[in-house]
Amino acid sequence: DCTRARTGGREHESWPPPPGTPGAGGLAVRTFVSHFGDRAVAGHLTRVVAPLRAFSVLEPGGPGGCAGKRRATVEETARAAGCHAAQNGGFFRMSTGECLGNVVSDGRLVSSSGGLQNAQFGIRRDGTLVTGYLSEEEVLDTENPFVQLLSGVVWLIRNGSVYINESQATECDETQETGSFSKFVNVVSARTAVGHDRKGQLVLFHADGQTEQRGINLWEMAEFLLKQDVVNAINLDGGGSATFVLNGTLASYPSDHCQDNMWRCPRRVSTVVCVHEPRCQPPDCHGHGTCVEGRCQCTGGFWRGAGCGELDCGPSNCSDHGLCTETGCRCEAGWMGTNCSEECPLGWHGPGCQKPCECEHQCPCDPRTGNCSISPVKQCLQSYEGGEASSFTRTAWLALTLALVFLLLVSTAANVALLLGSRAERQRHLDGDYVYHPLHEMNGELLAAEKEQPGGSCNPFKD
Amino acid sequence: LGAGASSDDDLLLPYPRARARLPR
Repeated sequence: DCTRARTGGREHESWPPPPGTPGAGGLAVRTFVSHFGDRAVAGHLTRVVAPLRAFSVLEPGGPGGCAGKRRATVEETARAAGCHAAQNGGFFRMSTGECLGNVVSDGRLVSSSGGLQNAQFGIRRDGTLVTGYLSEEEVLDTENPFVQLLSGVVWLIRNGSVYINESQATECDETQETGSFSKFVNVVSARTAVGHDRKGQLVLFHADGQTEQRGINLWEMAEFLLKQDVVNAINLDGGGSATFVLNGTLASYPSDHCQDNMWRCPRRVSTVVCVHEPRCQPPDCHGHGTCVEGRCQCTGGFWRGAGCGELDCGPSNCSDHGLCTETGCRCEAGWMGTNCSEECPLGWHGPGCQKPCECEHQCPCDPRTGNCSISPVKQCLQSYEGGEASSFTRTAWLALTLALVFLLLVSTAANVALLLGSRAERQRHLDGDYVYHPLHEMNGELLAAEKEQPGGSCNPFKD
Repeated sequence: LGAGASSDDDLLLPYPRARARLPR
């Protein structure tokens, strides 16, 4: 078309993603041979349960194909990407291989048409399915960016109604010979389309044919899709480009001739629409898990969520005293335990109570800062000083007591000794072995006889 | 497999190739 819409909003439909379970994947490929007028037409209808994770727009021959203006058969591109089912995608300039229209492939903006008003089909990051016309600004949206987007020509069905006439008015300027556009709409040929059904499942359509000889026109394709409960759909490249590939192998009858025109050969086209194993969201599970059949299996004990992008340390959530990390709760200073619910034991402080206090006399410190100058600690120091003093007093008292006890013991011992000593003395006097001193006064003159007696012998009967 | 490149002879184009139209 000739009109560009750089900014503002354009006519399009947004369909919320299907509520499907995260692990739901899978595709259903149906083959048909239907009658359109007097023509029998063969084709395929493919439904994708989880478009956000199982559908991709692919560049020809892989990433960089559009920049390199490459062309490749759908088989080559599909095989390389492991597509279960694949079809040709957007239009391209036959002479140069340039990809035409908007292209977003697996979250990468590959090319922008600068707002040219042709039919668009895309999937946003949140899974919303978008069909219709977009301004350049809407294509480049970063809030809920497109992860897949490609351009076609003619919006076939809008909200369950055929929308071909309206498309012609939008996508074809009146100055142009309408002949070619109108012929493009009404001629029978091989056709492809992409859209979605009422359940939010992505739908790929392909019909074999040959321009002006076999196949269907856009009105017949729209009617067929309506019967298949498709609510929005756009028309993609057809004619010799129409190709359907199943598990990497051609499964349709292309209309282009080979060099030997006895045979038909699949055309080397540009972008490809691909249905693959459901990928995880994001494909690498945020680096915290492995993707198994579209489900992220989180590694480590604390990564959770469909994409292993959320940390979960349990309902207590670290008791608001810590940060949930991939190794569990990392406690704030002053707290410890698997849920940071335990205060530091006395004498320890810091994150996870890993540091010993460094206050005098092993006084406890502030469990958060290790500070020794807070009141409870001061009390400890005072009581310690006080305690020291009191313990000094206690020691003094103890020493004094011991000294007194010792003196008491000594004096007791001395008294006892004296007592015993005197008693022994007396006893000696009483029991014999003793020295007899006659008393002068009592006995008057000493008897001469006695004078001569030596001290040793004693005359017991003397006394 | 496959019989080589196609001859690109079944063209179905929405716009005429002849005249490149300038965007309005």
